[in-house]
Amino acid sequence: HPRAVGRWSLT
Amino acid sequence: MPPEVLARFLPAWHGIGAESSSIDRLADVVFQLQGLALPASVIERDVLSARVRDYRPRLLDELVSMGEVVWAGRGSLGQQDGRVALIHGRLREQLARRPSFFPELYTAAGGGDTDAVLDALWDLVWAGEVTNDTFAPLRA
Repeated sequence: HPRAVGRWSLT
Repeated sequence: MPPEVLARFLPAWHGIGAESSSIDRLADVVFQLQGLALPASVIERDVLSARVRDYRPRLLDELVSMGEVVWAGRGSLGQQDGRVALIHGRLREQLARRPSFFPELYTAAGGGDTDAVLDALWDLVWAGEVTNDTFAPLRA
């Protein structure tokens, strides 16, 4: 799983 | 690892026959197993009751109603049963506060096994609940 990219948010 | 060593290690690692019966113990068990698709008929009867002493369904209801634990369907098994995954709600809670980079999510999830946290995050992604501000995770 890639993880070190971008910011996660609720849809 | 020799099979006999693995056979001794696994029950202990899963806390089979654990003495603890608290709701915190149940939350730990859910965190360890989160994202794993199991038949709904098996989760409480075989899996949780073997890991939490004096397991009572009320404990899981409590965690679900508090939003600590979320369950998600993973396909039906005939007409009476289906696979279900328990997902720890901490990722959702953190994302409800603010969009977050992975290290912040990992901390919010309580640390531990990185892959377990990633599995839970991707469960939320594939359920359509979570997205990323770049397309890169999908490309990778």
